[in-house]
Amino acid sequence: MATVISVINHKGGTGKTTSTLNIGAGLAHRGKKVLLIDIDPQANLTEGLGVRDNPDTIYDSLSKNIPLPVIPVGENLSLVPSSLDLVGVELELVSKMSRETFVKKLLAPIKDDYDFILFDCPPSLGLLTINALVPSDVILIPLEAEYYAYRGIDRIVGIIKNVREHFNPELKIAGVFLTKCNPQRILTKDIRDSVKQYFGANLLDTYIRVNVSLAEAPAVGKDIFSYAPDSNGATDYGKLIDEILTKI
Amino acid sequence: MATVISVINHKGGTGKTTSTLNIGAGLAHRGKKVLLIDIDPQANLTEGLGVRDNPDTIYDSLSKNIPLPVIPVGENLSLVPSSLDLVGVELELVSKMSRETFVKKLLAPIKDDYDFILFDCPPSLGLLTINALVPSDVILIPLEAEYYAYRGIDRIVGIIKNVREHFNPELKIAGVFLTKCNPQRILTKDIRDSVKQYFGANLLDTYIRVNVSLAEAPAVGKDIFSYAPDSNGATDYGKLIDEILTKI
Ligand SMILES: Nc1ncnc2c1ncn2[C@@H]1O[C@H](COP(=O)(O)OP(=O)(O)OP(=O)(O)O)[C@@H](O)[C@H]1O
Ligand SMILES: Nc1ncnc2c1ncn2[C@@H]1O[C@H](COP(=O)(O)OP(=O)(O)OP(=O)(O)O)[C@@H](O)[C@H]1O
Ligand SMILES: [Mg+2]
Ligand SMILES: [Mg+2]
Repeated sequence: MATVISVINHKGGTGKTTSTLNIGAGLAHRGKKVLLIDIDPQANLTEGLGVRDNPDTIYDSLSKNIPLPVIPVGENLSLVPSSLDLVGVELELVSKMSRETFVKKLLAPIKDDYDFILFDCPPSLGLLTINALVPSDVILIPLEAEYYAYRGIDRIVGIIKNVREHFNPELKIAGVFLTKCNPQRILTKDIRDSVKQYFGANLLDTYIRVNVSLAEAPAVGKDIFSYAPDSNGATDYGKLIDEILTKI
Repeated sequence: MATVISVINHKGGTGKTTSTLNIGAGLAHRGKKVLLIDIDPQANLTEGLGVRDNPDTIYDSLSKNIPLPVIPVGENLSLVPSSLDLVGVELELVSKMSRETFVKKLLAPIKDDYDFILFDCPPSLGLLTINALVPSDVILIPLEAEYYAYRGIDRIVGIIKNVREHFNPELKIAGVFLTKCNPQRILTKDIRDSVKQYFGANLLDTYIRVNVSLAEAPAVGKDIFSYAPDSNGATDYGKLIDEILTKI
């Protein structure tokens, strides 16, 4: 029975794709069977894994109600790719019945083939993100220690409450973690203290330091453990996976 | 007659809000009458200018067809605030007639009161961004010198072509500029060369360096020229405004 995880934050550029890719790949390197689902029209996760011009994407499943296309991208690691067409699907889905549960239905037949399923969500709290939250067990929230990112956390919690009330009462936050973090910066310390007060034990101890290898790896379609195993990025994501596994 | 500028990029965290706020404030400091329009449900521009819990926002105008609420936020500087409710308006607008031109109609009665009008767009290429592009004269594209950001530029150009074809034949790109830039990084140099090849003369010479003052200023509701006039951020945005004014 898979554990389904949504990686969400409507604030842009907080490390959702980088985290989904590297947490997923890290779990796969540990022998877990992992499925990554790119539900962002930008399709960064799809490109970051080196997948180009794939014929079938999640757009086809949502618009034509055909099974989710699954592509192997590594040992124990598979991907449901995305495409820009997905921008249109939010508009197409909106007038359909039970538009919030499309992805849940598409996921049901394949869910038990995996140990972990991770959704990489777009920078918004619209219908695509809700479709990922409805079938999810837990949520991970990557957060930059920045003012705008901090101001937005009320809204994330608000949407989670809504989904819990209407569709998924068991949905819980597995953890909030700081990304692109420069621990010496005063602004970072201030924001970290405020986030700790807001989320309490949900704020994970592990944070991800700024590390250029993390920005370079997607250009060659690799995860951080394959691209730069001795980098701060690989160390930090390794520790983060350890901590997440204690919470799920 | 106002020059209407849209600041767009569907990639998250590339500096759209930071640029809209500081280019707008910089123009106002030079005596131009400026209106900033926050059309992002995250409402970061609204918060970055220190505006909290405003009764009327752009959501009210779009959902109830009432005039745009305009708030003075500084000398020569006004704001149309946003709110999270805007997330819902994309779904509400979609089934209405000429849903792409709602904002254009709301802007028409007040357009001539300003020299410059700037839209801060959300990290998406959906209906809200299109509503900003339809009444715009020019586009500014802040771009991080990162792999995912670079991969996304085809799509931005695609959407601009669509809007030009159906609604706004005069729409043009005033400039693409690099933000959060660390000129020594190899990845940055590589991406900068690729962007130069792609955009040619549209890539502005001025780039915005990484500068913590830019991240601190919104926490106190100030633009960079008021918060840290001698910082790299103020210098870079000052030079950027000079260069933009030669292009418009
Ligand atoms: N710890 C880090 N150190 C350095 N660069 C990073 C780090 N994490 C992410 N990045 C880079 O920062 C940028 C933003 O990260 P990413 O694209 O993963 O965020 P996102 O939340 O998925 O963005 P979006 O909101 O557009 O989906 C990317 O170019 C990525 O390579
Ligand atoms: N040149 C810079 N130096 C340092 N920090 C910066 C710089 N420009 C922007 N930032 C910070 O980076 C983060 C992202 O910038 P910003 O919010 O302006 O991007 P955005 O494109 O508007 O994001 P979104 O896609 O969520 O709307 C913010 O926390 C901001 O304070
Ligand atoms: Mg992403
Ligand atoms: Mg913004």
